[in-house]
Amino acid sequence: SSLFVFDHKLTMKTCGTTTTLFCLEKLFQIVEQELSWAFRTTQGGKYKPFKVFYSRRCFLFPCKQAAIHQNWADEVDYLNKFFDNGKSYSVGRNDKSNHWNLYVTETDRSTPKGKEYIEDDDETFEVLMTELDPECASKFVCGPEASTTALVEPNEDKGHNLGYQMTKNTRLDEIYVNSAQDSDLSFHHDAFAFTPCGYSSNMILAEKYYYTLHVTPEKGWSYASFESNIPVFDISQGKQDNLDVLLHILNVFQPREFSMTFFTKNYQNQSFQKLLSINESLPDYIKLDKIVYDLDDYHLFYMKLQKKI
Amino acid sequence: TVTIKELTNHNYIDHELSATLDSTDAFEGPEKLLEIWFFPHKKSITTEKTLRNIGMDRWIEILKLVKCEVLSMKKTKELDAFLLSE
Repeated sequence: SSLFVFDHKLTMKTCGTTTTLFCLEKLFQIVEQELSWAFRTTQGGKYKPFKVFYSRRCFLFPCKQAAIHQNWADEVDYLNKFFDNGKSYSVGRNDKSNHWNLYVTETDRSTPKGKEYIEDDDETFEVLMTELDPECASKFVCGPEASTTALVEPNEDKGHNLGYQMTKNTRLDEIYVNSAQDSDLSFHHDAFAFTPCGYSSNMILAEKYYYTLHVTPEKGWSYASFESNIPVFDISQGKQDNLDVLLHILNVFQPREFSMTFFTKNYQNQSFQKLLSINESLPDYIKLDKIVYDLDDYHLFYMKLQKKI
Repeated sequence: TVTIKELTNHNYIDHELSATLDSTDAFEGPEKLLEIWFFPHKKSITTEKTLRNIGMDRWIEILKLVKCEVLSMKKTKELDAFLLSE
């Protein structure tokens, strides 16, 4: 799981049976008390920040989730207690295992803009993979019979050391061409290998862009996720786009199924246009769903694919 | 690519949690993803303090409600990246 805190926004991504939405009340209380940020509206005491996104794919074991997280409708009800301008979407096939849910609030254009009003040219790319190739998944296991072996010095932090080595072994630090050492862009890395298995990493490019990976390699419910806010086409000066990024990730995990989402404010975004015609670039996979949403100030691309038998 | 130096330049690391964390019972990979934009841009913030002025103890308190703990954290000029348990 990961948390990214910027001056003006935060992103929290948590797996397992975490109770993500239960932080909302405390978070807004702290923001109000410690930063003097007043987002509570007079009517009904709800909050009106600039924008809120909450999303997740369908769970593998929904019954094991705590309280409100067992079903999407309850999560939406809970979110609506905090925000009064939210919309809920169920994207993709509405069956047990093939959809993705999104809750998004209307952009609050009345938010104080300050002297210099600039809006982030935001884009987010997410790939959610299930049924990983067993050999690929085994690279994220560090138990006694694992393929990952590491010499760890006494007193060193084993989880972080092994996380670093898993990153190097799987070349997950080479997803973006400009994260190469000879680039002018800074690159920070923090990874952790869980015992007996599992992996999480945060990587930061150019001080303000991140990508994060989380892997649950266990046979029977293997899963890996990738999320990035890196404007890859711009930052690589046209050498790379999100299709290249996707192909790199698929090569590492070789999932039987995966879905991807891409949010951008700009419909002409190179990666967005490339993803729209992605089919021929993935000969090993067949398309299950391909959907484009025009959401307020964002365009959303969703696609679900399955490996050919 | 990342260098070995990255192992030693954490701004925060919980060595005790790192040494004792056990993922044996992990079963649900799919994540819940929450993103809150308080302002459209950092330059839109009208007060002196920002989210990055919230202390580690407060984030620990917030994450406790989520059932997560902080394993480590790295700060850059523009963001704080927390790696969490779970």
